[in-house]
Amino acid sequence: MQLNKLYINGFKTFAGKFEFDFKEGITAIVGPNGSGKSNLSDAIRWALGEQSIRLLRGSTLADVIFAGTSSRKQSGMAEVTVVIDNGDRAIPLEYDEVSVTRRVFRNGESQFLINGIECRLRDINDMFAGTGLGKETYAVIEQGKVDAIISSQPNDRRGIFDEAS
Amino acid sequence: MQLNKLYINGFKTFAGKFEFDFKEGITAIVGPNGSGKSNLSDAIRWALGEQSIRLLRGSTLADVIFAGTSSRKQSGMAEVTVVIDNGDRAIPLEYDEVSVTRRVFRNGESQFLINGIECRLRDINDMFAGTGLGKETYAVIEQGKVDAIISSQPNDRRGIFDEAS
Amino acid sequence: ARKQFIEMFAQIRENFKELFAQLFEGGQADIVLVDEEEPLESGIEIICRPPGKKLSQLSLLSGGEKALAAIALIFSFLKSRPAPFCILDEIDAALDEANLQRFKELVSDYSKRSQMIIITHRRRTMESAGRVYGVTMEEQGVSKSVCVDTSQLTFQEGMV
Amino acid sequence: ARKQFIEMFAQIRENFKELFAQLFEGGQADIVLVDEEEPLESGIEIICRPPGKKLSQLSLLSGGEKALAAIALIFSFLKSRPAPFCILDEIDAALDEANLQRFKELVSDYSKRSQMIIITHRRRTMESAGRVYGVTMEEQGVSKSVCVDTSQLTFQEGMV
Ligand SMILES: Nc1ncnc2c1ncn2[C@@H]1O[C@H](COP(=O)(O)OP(=O)(O)OP(=O)(O)O)[C@@H](O)[C@H]1O
Ligand SMILES: Nc1ncnc2c1ncn2[C@@H]1O[C@H](COP(=O)(O)OP(=O)(O)OP(=O)(O)O)[C@@H](O)[C@H]1O
Ligand SMILES: [Mg+2]
Ligand SMILES: [Mg+2]
Repeated sequence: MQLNKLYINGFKTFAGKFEFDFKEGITAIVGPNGSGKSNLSDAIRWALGEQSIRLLRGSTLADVIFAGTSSRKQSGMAEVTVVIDNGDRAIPLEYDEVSVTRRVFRNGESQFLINGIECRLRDINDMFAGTGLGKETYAVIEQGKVDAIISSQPNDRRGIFDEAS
Repeated sequence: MQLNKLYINGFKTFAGKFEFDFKEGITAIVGPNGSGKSNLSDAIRWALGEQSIRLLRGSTLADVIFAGTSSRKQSGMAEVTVVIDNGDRAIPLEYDEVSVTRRVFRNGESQFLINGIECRLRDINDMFAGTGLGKETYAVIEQGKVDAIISSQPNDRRGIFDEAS
Repeated sequence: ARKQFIEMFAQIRENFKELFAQLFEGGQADIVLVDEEEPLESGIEIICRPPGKKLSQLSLLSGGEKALAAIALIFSFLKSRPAPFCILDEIDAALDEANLQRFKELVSDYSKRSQMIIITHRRRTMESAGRVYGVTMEEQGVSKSVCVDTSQLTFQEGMV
Repeated sequence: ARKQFIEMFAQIRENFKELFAQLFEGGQADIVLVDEEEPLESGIEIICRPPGKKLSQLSLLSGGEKALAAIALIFSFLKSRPAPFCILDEIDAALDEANLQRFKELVSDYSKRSQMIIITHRRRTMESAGRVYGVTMEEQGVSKSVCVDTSQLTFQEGMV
């Protein structure tokens, strides 16, 4: 199981349609301050079902939709699709690739899709349970939060241990 | 007014006696992780009267005393002296240099001295009032806290504005 | 569930001890259940002692030491429970050059088990990547990205 | 006290607008009293808009943008009320190379008013210093320092 492709449209600073290919091994994401690197990581977390507005750094769910600039109109919706390699059938579905899509519209309405078929957030959470990519994942570390686990209180550290078992 | 000299003895990782000369302009402090750079900045803040144990990263006042290593005994006390140039008489005392010393012993007893004469913490605070180096100083920025002022709530931002007026 | 947790915890603990000593080139680390009787509810204590230093509270560790200890813990999880992919956003920001090199080696090592996506400004970390995505803003406020294969790149100091 | 605060606040505000536009090469910033009636009690709102972007909440700013905005604010205070000396501990950690250069120029400029003591791992920032103190641990757990005059130094990438 690994990440194969990422399609983004209208999510934060990604105003148009974008496609990213990922291979195995290490991919580095580089670029100037404020150019959109952490927004990419937010897009992946969001597509996998992230509900915490605080983690997405906004104050409403619609804050992830491209807000427009002095020369471009705002987008009406944000859509992100994550395509995961399932050759090893880690996800119990009969497909070599599984795609997960999330959409949100300005009116707050949101949709989730697995391989193009509409589903609920619960179905996505069930799909990723036990892979390490669940809610308290240890596999996605946000900017500036690397030492949060070291600086937190003993009782607040349970999350990532529960995720792993 | 500027910092001329710093004498450290037994403060955190500075196990022996140390002397630092400072000139005007820019002094860079460099070195590997964990070597003692931020401890230097803690030493200066501490000598100027810093009382917050949390800002000094310990849990008791005696945590600033050199705790010993596998090959050196712990120190019995920590002492830091800051020598400030007073040629411009910004501090209303008839001296070209003013030295501020702070000592703490393992039993928790602490002493403050101005030019070698014992005084109270209040005297030191009064001396630095209005120079920008008071309690809520905007002139000493700890590691990892640069964007704290931007990320804090509007009511919590008063401190540094009150310091400046 | 209780048995599963205890087994997993013991594995992570072994990994953490090993990885900490590897990254710090010495020293000792440990993770301990605050309440052994209730493993499924208990808080978790983390103990770190960099080489040559006395055991001290975590709050006295330096910025770089805390980041390195956290990296050791994160990779302890990835070792026992490799995730399909892993996104690390500037976790190397506080590291000095020597620790950056050790981090780079660790990442190269683990990239055989889990796919690694690493956001960084540090040249040394970029050098370990097989592929680099450059994200820029040719039009102010709008992101654009371009993919470069690292085999054709030489990293200049001022590049990013 | 009230009159003094209002005057100081107005100065810092002017400085912040200017320094923000200088560091971001455009954009707008402002500081506003939440309650104009009670200047001595009121909270303080900070507004930042990087160039070409729509006005947004501070939380949406990137790590580097937040650090740069904070640097603009810190130096706004130093401009109106220069402190005898200033200690900055790795405030350049999140900056990219271009912003590091702007920061370096700002620090050089302000070092004429206040003495600057800067703890850093970034080479570009070190290059602006007249004097460098290297702090190391030849004996594990014990700090040692050595002073080097920068006129004899050439910074190698791997030096620190
Ligand atoms: N919905 C949105 N529409 C338009 N722009 C947005 C939206 N949400 C966030 N932004 C912009 O995205 C920028 C932040 O991007 P991001 O955090 O990805 O930067 P970065 O590349 O990670 O930078 P750094 O290296 O400083 O961490 C901010 O300037 C913010 O204004
Ligand atoms: N009282 C003490 N006695 C001995 N060692 C101490 C004491 N207090 C703190 N230390 C040690 O000081 C070290 C931290 O030093 P410091 O924070 O100055 O590092 P630094 O040079 O700033 O590193 P970085 O570049 O990672 O920020 C820790 O390893 C800690 O154990
Ligand atoms: Mg970022
Ligand atoms: Mg430090």
